[in-house]
This record gives sequence, structure tokens and C-alpha cells, in this order.
Amino acid sequence: YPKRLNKGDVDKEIAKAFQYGIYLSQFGYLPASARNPSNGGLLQEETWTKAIQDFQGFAGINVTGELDEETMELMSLPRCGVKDKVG
Amino acid sequence: FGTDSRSKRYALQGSRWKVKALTYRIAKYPKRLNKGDVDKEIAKAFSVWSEYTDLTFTPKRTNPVHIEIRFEENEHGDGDPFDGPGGTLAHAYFPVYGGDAHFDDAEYWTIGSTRGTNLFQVAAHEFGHSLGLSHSDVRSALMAPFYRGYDPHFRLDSDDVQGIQALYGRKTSSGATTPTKTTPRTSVNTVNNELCKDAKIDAIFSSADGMTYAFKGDMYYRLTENAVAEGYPKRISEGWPGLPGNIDAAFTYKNGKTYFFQGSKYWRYNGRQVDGDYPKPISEGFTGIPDNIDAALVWGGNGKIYFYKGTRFWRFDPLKRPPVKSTYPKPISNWEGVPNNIDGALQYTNGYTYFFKDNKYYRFNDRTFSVDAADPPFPRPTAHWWFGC
Repeated sequence: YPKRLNKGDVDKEIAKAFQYGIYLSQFGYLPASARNPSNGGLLQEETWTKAIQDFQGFAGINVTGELDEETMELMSLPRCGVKDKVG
Repeated sequence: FGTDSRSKRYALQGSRWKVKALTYRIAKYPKRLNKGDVDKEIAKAFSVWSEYTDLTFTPKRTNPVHIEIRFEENEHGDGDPFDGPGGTLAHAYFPVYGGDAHFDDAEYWTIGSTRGTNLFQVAAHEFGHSLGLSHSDVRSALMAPFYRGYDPHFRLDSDDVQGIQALYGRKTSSGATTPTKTTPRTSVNTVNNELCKDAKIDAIFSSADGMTYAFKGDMYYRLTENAVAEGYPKRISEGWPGLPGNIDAAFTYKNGKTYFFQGSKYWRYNGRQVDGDYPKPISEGFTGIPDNIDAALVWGGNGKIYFYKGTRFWRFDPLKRPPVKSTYPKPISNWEGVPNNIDGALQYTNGYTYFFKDNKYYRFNDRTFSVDAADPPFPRPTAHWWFGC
């Protein structure tokens, strides 16, 4: 764990990153090629931001590129399992 | 699917059923609902789509059927597992992938209640996918991806109606009808010109400055929104010095140059000026394309050049080597509803593709990849709709 953050807070942030990352990937906002091999498989920040922006645009909410309250609330709604972005 | 964030609308996945009489079967029922009630809700969910189209849905007890419906939990054999209560409620496959619909049986499915998850609404949404609709970014549309609770006054949004009618056309039997968005080209004045006596043309194209021209014999006609412009016809040789009459085909490419084809030769023009040493052999400038073509156009679907001759067509990509793949020519019947031996083809400013044969024309829907379903139907008389006769 990082030295300067509360463990509970860190747990929550990590869980959030996984949860919403999986969501964006599942519904077509994060392509499979998003991983940056040079960083050992981590997402590039702009890819992550764009994915959130795309979702926000599709859902008709403020396009901030951030996982704000409104965005997370929408992602928590029950929904259809089909991708939003279909090739 | 509009890419402009200001214009929201439905999305077509790209496949649809070729028949309108579809069958379905509920192969596995939910654990907590009465089977008869489920049958009724599923039938009601299908009727949402048949209300605005000529689609019919018939339940069957045994296979084969078009759409199989199952209530399942967790991993259920398609590699797309459900996730328990909440989250994903259901999913369905587009027509090209079979059209089946699966519902998460871990959900608390209800009928006509504010509690749980309304089966009718979710099923109607999933059947939209089974028919070829993707998710809409219109918040109020049934095809929006989120479930926002039971709506006792549920109705299809106009966006949903437009989407399903783009795929399957409007309902032609008695019942609800919705006017299409496209405004027909109607004539205001009756005009006497040669094209009114014989509307068959040699070629039709749009110029770089957005004008539309029809060629017939040695003459050409500039077309307005709904008729032939005043002062026409004029001689082709005056409009494009050096160009002969009886042109086979013409198009303007994205480089702004207009290409004309006749016999074994082609010309390239920059506006009204010939752009170099022309004519040249088609075999030289358009390797892989035959002589004496019927029509050509730059198709808005992908920006490639398409040539049509007889019963076949070729796709020409100037950026590729070779520019015509070995899989061409292909049958014109691939362009559903377009006849063979056409006279002209045009990508028009309204985004539709038009094909002309004899004195009639066809409007082609690039999204559904078929001749548009409309009222009155296609083909329509060219003289009335294009030339103001």
C-alpha cells in the first residue's frame, strides 16, 4: 500500500478502476488494443479519458473525461448487455 | 450512426432479416413467472415492432425458429455470462449472429409492477437487437441501453420507429403509419422538355461545385431541386469543350476532378476544363475496369468508385495495388433491389444513392444496403420526380 494514503481509500479506488474499466471494455468503449505494451500492459491515460468521454457523450451527460458522480451513477444503472459501440 | 454529438439518433447494426414473417420460441422459461403470463408479455414485446412495420412474429413450440428466447443465469454457453441481480439484465444477438435473446434469470422479472424488472420493456428492447437495431443515444428511446424503471404508459419513441422502418419499411397493411423523414422531389411546374418525352438518360453526376447534371445524347441538363434548370438543354461540347456526346458514365471524385467515360476512353476535367492530355484508354487509367460501362459512382458508404456493366459491378480503389481486387466483378444483385443494365448512378447531396434505368429510378439506402422502402415505392418515374414533368 502507498505510504501516505488510507488503506480503505486505496481499496476503494482500485476497485473502482477495475469496475469501471471492465464496464467500459464490456460495452465497447475500451478496445482490446488499448493496452500500452511499453508500460507492461497499462492503459494510456488519453485512451482511458477518451473512453469515458465517449460514454458520457453517448449517455448524454456532461463530457468531462472524469469518472465523476454523474458518470458513475449512470454506470451503476441496470442495462442491456449488448455493446453501445458496435463496429 | 451520426457522429455529430449534436444529432442524436438510432443506430443500425448492419444486418437484418430478409424475410418479414419471423418465428420465435421460448426455449427456457423464467423460474418465478407463470408460463402463460410470460407468453403474453413476450408476444406483446414483439408486437411493439410489428405495429410500425410489416414484420409478423409467430410463436412455435419446436425448432427451427428465427429467434430463440431463454432465461439463464451466469455462464450459459455463449461466452457472455450474466452477473446476478442488477447490472446486465439481458442481451440479444443481431440477425447476422442468429437473433436469439437471453434474459438473466437472476433478475426479479415482473409484469405490470413497479417492483423488480419489467419483462415486457426489457424484452421489447432485446427484440430490437434481434431485428438489427443497435443502441440509441436518444435518452427516451426504447433502444437506449439503460433500464430506468417500469413505465406503465410505454410507447416507442419516434427514434425507435425511424430505426425499425429504416430496416423493414413502413407498415403497408392497415394500422399505424409514420411518414418518412425524406421529402420527395415534387415538381412545382409542368415543364416540356425532351426528357419529359423520354426520361432515359446516358449518365448523371454531381460536379465539384455541387451541381447535378444529366447527359442525354449530345445534350446536357442541369437539374435543380425538383426540375430542369431554365435555359437547358445545352450542348455537351459547349459545357465541356473537347467532350463528345453519348457519354456512358461520369462521376466527380474527392479530388474535385470529374471523369467521363465513353467506349474504351475516359476524360478528366477540372471544372469545365480538360485536365491534361485526354482522352486516355480506360485500361490505362482504370486498370481492371472494362470498356463500355453502363454507369459509375463514388459511393458514399466508403468513398470507393463503383463501375456497373450488365449484370456485374467492379469496385475501384485508387489507393490500392491492384485497384480492383480479384474478387471482382460481383453481381449487381448484391445491391439489393437494384436492376441490371442500369443507365446512370448518382450519390446525391441528400446522402442517398440513386440508380437510373430506362425512365425510372431507384433510391438506395446505404445503411440498409437495399433499395429504400417508401411510399410510393421504387422504382419511380424519373420524369416526374427529377425533371419536373
